[in-house]
Amino acid sequence: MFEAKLTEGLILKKIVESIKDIVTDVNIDISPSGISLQAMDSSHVALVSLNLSMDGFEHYRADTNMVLGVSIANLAKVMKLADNNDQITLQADQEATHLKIIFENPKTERTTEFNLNLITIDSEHLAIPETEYSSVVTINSGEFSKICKELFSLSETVQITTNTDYVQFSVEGEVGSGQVRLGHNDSEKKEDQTILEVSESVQQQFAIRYLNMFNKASTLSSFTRLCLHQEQPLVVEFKIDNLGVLKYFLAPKISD
Amino acid sequence: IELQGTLKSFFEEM
Repeated sequence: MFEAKLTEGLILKKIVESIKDIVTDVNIDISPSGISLQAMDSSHVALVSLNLSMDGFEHYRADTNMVLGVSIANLAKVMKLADNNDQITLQADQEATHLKIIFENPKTERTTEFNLNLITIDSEHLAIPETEYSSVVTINSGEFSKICKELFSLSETVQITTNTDYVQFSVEGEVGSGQVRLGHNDSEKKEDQTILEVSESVQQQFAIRYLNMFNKASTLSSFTRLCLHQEQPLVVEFKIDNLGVLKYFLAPKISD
Repeated sequence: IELQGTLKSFFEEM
């Protein structure tokens, strides 16, 4: 038996909205300690990794480990039934054929229940090694989204360069070439800070369209954390306060 | 030109 209740159901709505354009069918791993999922996009260029801790739920019970195969596209449709201030409860029996989703609004006395049919997916699971990232950039999530959108109109590819003084996003295309350079900014307004932790410079190229899809998650956190290592995929991380973390992994482009 | 890598060249399948 699995049951989890989230008072702020809006968070779950946002999480589903943040991953639905990247992954289609996912296996949701339920354990007594929390909920996690890992899935790649169809081209295996990007990977979504979500980890939610049981502590972040108003009520959480999972007697055993379970795997719930879910079509994210269908889950997104069901989530549309939820109002932004609904409480959301997820329920599934052992060997369940469906996931029961309940939206409750205690104020308006409105309750919505939906049994989402589960699917069987033989998705491959990747072992993601613990990596010591030599560059970690913490940037305002809205600002990073804006930079990616604006640069995307100038080029499909962005080159990210880090060093101890700045992080630089540069593009080159038939329009011309240029870069956005952000230095360390510890402004008193915390959410405007840009924090650079660089032990080794990194220079890699990435497809901006994936970054734009990842940035859908900027509604979940006021900060985006970029973790870079010269030989490793980029990690774009959004911390979900009191609940967990949503991470996106993106393979670099290799200039031939 | 830049070639897009995939994650499978970085992470082992379990």
